[in-house]
Amino acid sequence: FHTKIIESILEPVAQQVSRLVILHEEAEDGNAMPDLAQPVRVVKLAVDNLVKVGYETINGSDDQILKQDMPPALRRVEEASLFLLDASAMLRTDPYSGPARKKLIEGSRGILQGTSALLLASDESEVRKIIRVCKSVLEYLAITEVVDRMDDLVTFVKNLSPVLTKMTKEVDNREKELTHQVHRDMLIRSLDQVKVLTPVLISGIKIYITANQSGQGLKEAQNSRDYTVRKMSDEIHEIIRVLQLTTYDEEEWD
Amino acid sequence: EQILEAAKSIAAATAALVKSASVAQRELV
Repeated sequence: FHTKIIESILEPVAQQVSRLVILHEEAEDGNAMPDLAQPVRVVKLAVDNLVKVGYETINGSDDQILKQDMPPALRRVEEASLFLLDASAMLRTDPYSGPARKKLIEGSRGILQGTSALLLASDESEVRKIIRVCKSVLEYLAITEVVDRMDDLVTFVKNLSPVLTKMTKEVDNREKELTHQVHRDMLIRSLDQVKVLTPVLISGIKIYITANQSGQGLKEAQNSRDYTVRKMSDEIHEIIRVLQLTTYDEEEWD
Repeated sequence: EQILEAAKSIAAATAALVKSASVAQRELV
């Protein structure tokens, strides 16, 4: 689980399911199962609520990928809850039923997998929102070359500042939410670079404007400004790349 | 946010269910 919130939700249930699987494998015949009708009913109510909330989220979103990813996850959870209902009914008839135990495990696993897929789809949608903010910063950086007067620079800084602040805040929050330390470090490093380079860029544009007016050192000023723009853009592209990573890649760390 | 809350409820309910079943199994092991 690559985020702390997903980990905190799914890790306890994943552990319980694993334990049940191990116990089932160790004691194939098993003890008599208690009546699971009540806990299964609680799960079914929670599933019905998730399905309702899930479709409301889908209908209220303009994220096409989310609209595509969420329904299969919801179906998975719904199907799994039916397995649990079946298992519960079978165990009422025969508390030693082997097939019922298998259905119970399959249903629990299905709930875990479906909920995991759902949370992942929702999380990826949130990441795409952050990436959109990053891309709007990139768009501003791309128009740096047309800033050749001081009043243009004032407008440029006025427009760039809020979107840059938003990007910094959102990437910063995201970094704190990740479980993989390597990914967190990568985001911190790139974000720090962007913060350091921002005043360098503004200063570089100023020098370019002055050089443009005086006609002296224009080429050097332009090269220096463009170099800073490239560096900042590269760091933002790196942020976008890392934001999309969901697994720990050993080789990448090496 | 609503999705997270709904997922938390499912996870808690499923964990409780599986725990009930595990207790019965564990007695034998």
